[in-house]
Amino acid sequence: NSNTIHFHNPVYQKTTED
Amino acid sequence: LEGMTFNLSHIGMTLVDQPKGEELSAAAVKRIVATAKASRKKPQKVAFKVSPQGIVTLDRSTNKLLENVSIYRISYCTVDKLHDKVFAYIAQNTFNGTLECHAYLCSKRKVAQAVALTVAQAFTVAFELWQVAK
Repeated sequence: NSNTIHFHNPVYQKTTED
Repeated sequence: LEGMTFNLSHIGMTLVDQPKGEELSAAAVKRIVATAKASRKKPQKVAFKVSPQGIVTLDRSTNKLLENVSIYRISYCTVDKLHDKVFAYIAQNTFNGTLECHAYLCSKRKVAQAVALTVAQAFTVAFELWQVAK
C-alpha cells in the first residue's frame, strides 16, 4: 500500500507570461 | 499567502531523471541519507519558507540565502515512506535544467507531514493564481 504522502504540482513548468 | 517557515535540517541533494514518482523519490532519499551518514557531516540547519511563490531556504546560523526555488520549478514533494521524518521535493534547476531532489530532516513525522501539506497548499494557491492570470 502506498501510504506515503506525495503531491504533484499542477503549475510545474507553467510559464508566467509576466 | 504570505507563507510559512519551518526549522528543518538540509540532509542533501541528488540528481534524478524523472520529475515525479514514489519509487524514484524513495531511491533518491535513500541515496541522500546514506551519503549524509557516510560523510558524518551534521545536516545544515535551515529556515525553510514555503509560499505560493515558491520555497526559500536560509542557513539558520549565517542567515545566508541557500535556495530560492520558484513554485513553477517544483514538480513533486513527498514524505518518505521509510524515513518518515524526511521531507523531500524535486525541482528543476533554473540554470542547467537538471532535476534535483532535496531532502530535509524534520523533528517529527508530524512536522514532515505538515511541511508536505503546506507545500501542497502552495501548489494549489499558485495554480488558482495562475488560472486567474491566464
